[in-house]
Amino acid sequence: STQGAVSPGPPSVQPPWERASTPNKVPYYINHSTETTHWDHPQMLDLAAHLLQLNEVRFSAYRTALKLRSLQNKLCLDCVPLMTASEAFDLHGLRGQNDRILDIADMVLILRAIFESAAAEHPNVVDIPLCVDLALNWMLNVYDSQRTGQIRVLSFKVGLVILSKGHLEEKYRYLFRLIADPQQKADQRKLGLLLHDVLQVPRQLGEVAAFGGSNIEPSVRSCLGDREDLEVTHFLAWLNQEPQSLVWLPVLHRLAAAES
Amino acid sequence: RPKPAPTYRKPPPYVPP
Repeated sequence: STQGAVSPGPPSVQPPWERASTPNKVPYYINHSTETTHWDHPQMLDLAAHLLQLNEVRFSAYRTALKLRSLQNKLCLDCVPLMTASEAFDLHGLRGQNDRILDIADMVLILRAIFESAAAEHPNVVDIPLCVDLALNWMLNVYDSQRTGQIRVLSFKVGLVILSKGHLEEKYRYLFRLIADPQQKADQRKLGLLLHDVLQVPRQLGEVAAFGGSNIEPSVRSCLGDREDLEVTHFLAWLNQEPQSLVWLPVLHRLAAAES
Repeated sequence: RPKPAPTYRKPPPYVPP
């Protein structure tokens, strides 16, 4: 592992904390005071403690939405418009590359571009090194718990877009476009991959049981019905019924809209 | 009651500076 200087720019942690990397460049955090090491950034550990307190909230969709809103705020993804994330993905050659594997350097490059753009609009809110490290931390927690240092492009895009700023239908349409073929249709396999990646988000929050568990087959069957493949209108019609497996996402949007 | 998702692999052990 490499302790000490890791990436250029100011560090996102202060003593007694230090950021280091494994041989496959996965960041981890050293606490010299407690002499411990952690995959989670110290501020992610604080956030996790806050999210545990939210377990007292009774209703599962509302509870999950509160957790997601806290996460969105902490990671400053509520300052990242969906288009900003989408443009960053395109600029880094990720369009149509769902199965390509991203390594840590790729992810950091894309996250940096995203948060530099967000910081231009919200300079007093977005701390770029911190946001990059927290977003990377969250994405690895959701899609690379074994810390191999690799995430598929589809998963990376889904994880960021879900928490980005945008209208609910905009997110739904974007998610569909990720799996649509040139005829704007998606098959059962691709729908399954998409729903699997979407459901990893509440799973990481300990909430997957509330939304039907991690088996996405019932959701795939419910969405497709008798069809062999899916068009965007069918996908939107299904989502507008707020199926149980995904109801946490429209509830997150209602929660955010209600804040004002 | 919600359960945390487990992380199976531990980070590198602590090494004093």
